[in-house]
Amino acid sequence: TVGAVALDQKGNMAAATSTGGMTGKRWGRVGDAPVIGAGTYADNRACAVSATGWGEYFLRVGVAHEICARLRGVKEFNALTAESDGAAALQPEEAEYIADSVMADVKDLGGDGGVILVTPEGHAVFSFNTTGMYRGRATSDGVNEVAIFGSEDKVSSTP
Amino acid sequence: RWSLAIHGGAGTLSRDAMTPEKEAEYEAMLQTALDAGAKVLADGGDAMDAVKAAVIIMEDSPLFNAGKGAVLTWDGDAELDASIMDGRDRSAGAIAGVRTVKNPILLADRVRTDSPHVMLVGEGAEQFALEKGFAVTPQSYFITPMRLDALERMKAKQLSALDVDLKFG
Repeated sequence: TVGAVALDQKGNMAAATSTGGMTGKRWGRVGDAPVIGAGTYADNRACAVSATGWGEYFLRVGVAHEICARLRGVKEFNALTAESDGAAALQPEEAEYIADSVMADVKDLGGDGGVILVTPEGHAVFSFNTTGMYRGRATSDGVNEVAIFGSEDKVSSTP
Repeated sequence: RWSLAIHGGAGTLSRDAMTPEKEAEYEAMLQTALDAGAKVLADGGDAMDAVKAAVIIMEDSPLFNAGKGAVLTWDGDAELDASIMDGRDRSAGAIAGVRTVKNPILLADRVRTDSPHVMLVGEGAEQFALEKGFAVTPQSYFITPMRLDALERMKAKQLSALDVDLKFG
């Protein structure tokens, strides 16, 4: 599976995902990628998400929409309280926490994989519960990095 | 301010199975895809164009499980799925089970822009592709030795097709 998420200079966001599914699939099996809400979601109010992994679990959790919905809730709460504490903008730690939390939900059900997301504030976030994820991010702030492995020791059989 | 993130799948190789040469090959292709999307954004282009630019490069690379080099079904075919969504208006397009379209992400986007629907599957999606001028790409384009080997290894474990589909809830 491959995917991309982006925030442009006008503040608009987009998400895209493309896949061949799983080796040996039959019966017209469809995994996460082509299902809006599970593997792909974009909403200027919240974030843009693309996923990879055991699609059935992403379908059951509704991963991409779940992350966007939680982020939108945080942003709305921050906006409500901004007048008192001035902290309306989403912090990268909040986005990472929410992405990790939703991926933990996938893991609890027995699934694995990962997500990429960008936020309206320009944060580019990864979360995965596999050994690694082929990934990259670039921002106007000068970030430009690609990587494969992470620090976890679980190996996925997901293609 | 702009921002871009890409992925090329998760977990196909353990650290032990990854050679330095292979790792460099993957990283170079990821960088190429990242650069393509980043250029669109740095030049003031739309997020939608940026994600398509990045995904097309990975679909065209045999390294990743999408487009050319996609994994194979039990019957040895490439069967492709894709989706795309625009955060401006939450317009979305998706296709599934397509076998003849070189860049499925572009067909998903045409579903978004040129059909009244969100998701088309199988023969219907391919008929839509033909009507919109997409070239018919032969299966031989998508199938690579690496994916054929993977399917053969799976079948050599004496799994039945039923075993492959047992799981997941």
